[in-house]
Amino acid sequence: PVVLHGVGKRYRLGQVDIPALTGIDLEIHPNRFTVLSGPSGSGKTTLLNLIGGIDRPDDGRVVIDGQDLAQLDDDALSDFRARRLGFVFQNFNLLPVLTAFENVEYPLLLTGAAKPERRRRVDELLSAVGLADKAASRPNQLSGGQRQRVAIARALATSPRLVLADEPTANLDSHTGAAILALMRQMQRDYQASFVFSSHDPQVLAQADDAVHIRDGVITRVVRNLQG
Amino acid sequence: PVVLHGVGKRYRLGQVDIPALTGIDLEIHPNRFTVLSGPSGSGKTTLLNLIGGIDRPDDGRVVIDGQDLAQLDDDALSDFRARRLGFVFQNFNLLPVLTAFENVEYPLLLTGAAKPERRRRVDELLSAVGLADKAASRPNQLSGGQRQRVAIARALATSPRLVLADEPTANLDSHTGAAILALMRQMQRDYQASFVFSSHDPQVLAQADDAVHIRDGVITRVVRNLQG
Ligand SMILES: Nc1ncnc2c1ncn2[C@@H]1O[C@H](COP(=O)(O)OP(=O)(O)OP(=O)(O)O)[C@@H](O)[C@H]1O
Ligand SMILES: Nc1ncnc2c1ncn2[C@@H]1O[C@H](COP(=O)(O)OP(=O)(O)OP(=O)(O)O)[C@@H](O)[C@H]1O
Ligand SMILES: [Mg+2]
Ligand SMILES: [Mg+2]
Repeated sequence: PVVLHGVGKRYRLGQVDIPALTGIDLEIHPNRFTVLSGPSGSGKTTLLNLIGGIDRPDDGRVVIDGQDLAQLDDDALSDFRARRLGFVFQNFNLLPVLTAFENVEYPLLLTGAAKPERRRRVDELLSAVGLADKAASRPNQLSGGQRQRVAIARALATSPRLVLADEPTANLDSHTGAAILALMRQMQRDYQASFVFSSHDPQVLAQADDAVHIRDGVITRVVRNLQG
Repeated sequence: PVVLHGVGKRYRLGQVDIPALTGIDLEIHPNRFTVLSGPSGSGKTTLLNLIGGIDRPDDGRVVIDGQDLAQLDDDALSDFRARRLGFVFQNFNLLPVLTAFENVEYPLLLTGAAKPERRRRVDELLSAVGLADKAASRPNQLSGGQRQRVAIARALATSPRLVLADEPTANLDSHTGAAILALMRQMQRDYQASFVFSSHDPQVLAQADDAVHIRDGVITRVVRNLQG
């Protein structure tokens, strides 16, 4: 559902342009786990932000379900994202003034679901990430990994068609990480959702249906697993 | 050089106390890599903060090189930390208004080293973590892993006797993580330093001289490697 044509992104540093991404041609296949793999600083977060419409490219086009994101003004893009996407960011995922429950509930407020239905959904997700007992806690009362699990629950709240997760299992022990991946795999089957992860975790790469290898802002290799 | 006697830490949540650590008796042996291993929420960050004097226990005593930290008032404790310890935090490591160079230089300003000596040391450390070309960048211009590498360089700046690192290789690809561990191992030999890491990274655990397994705020097992 996602196609990138000749996408480029640069950051200005004084007199110089840092090429964060160059000439990206990429197709994200639907209903699969796609993993962006590459060294620190290679451009994974930048690429995720462009796919998710969090940022706009300097060159090329990002097209999701036939919609060229460049045709949407900021309000329309924001609305498009809220309805179709779920995000786990690398930093600053949660609203510090809200509890874990309220953070996970937040995307559901935008969809018009009634309170009893929201409560049921949030409780289900918090249990799935092992944090039912932390529903009333605020982010500053949670460990690094616990915050990440709340962020993952929130990203899945509206059962979005496309979930973008930046290093979702960083700060998680392998046991919790495996449980999170299994949850996302279940979501992918139940809701026909697509997942795009950036990750350094070999456990995540092992679970990938497709792997996009990126280095110094260019794609070096794409591996598609064709069975199953 | 570090001994904990009956250390406990609780967090107050409304009417209830959350026991983050209970009955911790632990000896950190000098000049070794000690790894704190345990699931998300088990108490690793809390324990590191107590060892480093960033926080004070509710029960028990923390003794570093014979100094009971409870005998030091906040100013004396702050001074003790600045001279002897190096830290890599799980979050918010760097000062956003300073460049990578200035962030790494900062601890050296407190030791009275002259500018040419500071410059030499900072350049050496930035090269060692692979970020010589990012010396003039600010944290918001760096990727997650790049910020972490700057934080590691900063923790090593004053060649401290004790380095505490919370998840130092999270957000780093395995190649960069291995390079960072090798750098720390070199520091440990050259400067007779002790390293205490919390980590979920099997690569870090494999490098450990001693492993402290923690679960639900208690130590379940300590493994000392006695050869070499
Ligand atoms: N400021 C706080 N207020 C209340 N509870 C807290 C606070 N900080 C930590 N806790 C709780 O103490 C427990 C231990 O937290 P800690 O951050 O030490 O875990 P951790 O082992 O570092 O986890 P992770 O691997 O996820 O970083 C957790 O249950 C956490 O919710
Ligand atoms: N706001 C910015 N200003 C300037 N340069 C930036 C900015 N954001 C990112 N960069 C640069 O773009 C490059 C790619 O960064 P990006 O965050 O996409 O990497 P990454 O693959 O996610 O790395 P990591 O695995 O460390 O998170 C890096 O060289 C980084 O320094
Ligand atoms: Mg990143
Ligand atoms: Mg922690």
